[in-house]
Amino acid sequence: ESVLVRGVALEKNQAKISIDGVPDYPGVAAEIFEPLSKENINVDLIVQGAPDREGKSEITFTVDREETEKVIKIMAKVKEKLGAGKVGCDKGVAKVSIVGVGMRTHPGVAARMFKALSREKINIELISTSEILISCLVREEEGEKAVQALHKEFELEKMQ
Amino acid sequence: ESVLVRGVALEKNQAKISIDGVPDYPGVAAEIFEPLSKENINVDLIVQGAPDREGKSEITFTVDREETEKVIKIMAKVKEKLGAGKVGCDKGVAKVSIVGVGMRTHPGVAARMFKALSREKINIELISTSEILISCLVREEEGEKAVQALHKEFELEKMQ
Ligand SMILES: C[C@@H](O)[C@H](N)C(=O)O
Ligand SMILES: C[C@@H](O)[C@H](N)C(=O)O
Repeated sequence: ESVLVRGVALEKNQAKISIDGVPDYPGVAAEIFEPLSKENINVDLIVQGAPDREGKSEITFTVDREETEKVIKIMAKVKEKLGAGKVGCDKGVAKVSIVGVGMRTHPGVAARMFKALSREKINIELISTSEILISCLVREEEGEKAVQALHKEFELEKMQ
Repeated sequence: ESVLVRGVALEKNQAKISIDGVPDYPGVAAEIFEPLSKENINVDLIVQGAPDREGKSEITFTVDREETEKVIKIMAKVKEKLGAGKVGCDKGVAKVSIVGVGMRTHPGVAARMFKALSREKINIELISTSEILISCLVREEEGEKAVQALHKEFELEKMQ
């Protein structure tokens, strides 16, 4: 199928939460996200990459900014329970996403997105992708500039 | 909107590639993915979480298994160019995904997926999510068991 980049989306009302030094065995991810779901916290992105050199994992996720205090309290207990490392919280993020179809069979799309952001000297702080959505977190103050750079790169009108 | 988990998908023909000790400034992600796209490598998942304690980043991505050797060659040059840490390659992964809509406004879906896998003692090695797709990498030999656990949890018929 041909690739179609349909639009660029910007979200500025999120906070990025991370927990590191997390033990890497079955049940740990559930231990983190079940308490959040019990409190009806909406979680948007979740990323977990490769473990660190000690075999510990790190999970980063985004929530609505107004939930931050509630999330921090929950995560403090989770960290205790898991014997995890440190919980980080960053409210200064914006999520910039490219929405498309068939992006997996078109290797260049993610590369073009990353290149377009780098031309504006925008640092990419988190990446989470799927075939139809490539999302990056950038500094909130760079959000509008990021969107414009992507509109230009993909020759798009502003997504409504 | 109400959440609708539509199906579970399993992919067994992938390899997980990671690069750590990556400098965290604009242009680096492009440096990694442009050479891959030049060689027409299809990249599926890309995850980048929070930087490590030295401020270095780590990026993990998946490619079709038959591209592995080609990718490793490209990544060796990239690592050199970036002064990065180490390139890892793992062909023993399966990708298990939940496909749905409105999953973000239903905090429990990811938690239920993680819990269902943990009940089968399946370790989650990577997570990448969006509103309509939650993907986890597990050991390839656990792939079928993971799919069955998720069908059971979400009361689904096998996705065609
Ligand atoms: C770190 C976390 O994902 C763990 N591996 C689990 O399976 O729950
Ligand atoms: C690590 C990588 O994502 C880097 N921060 C960049 O912007 O390209």
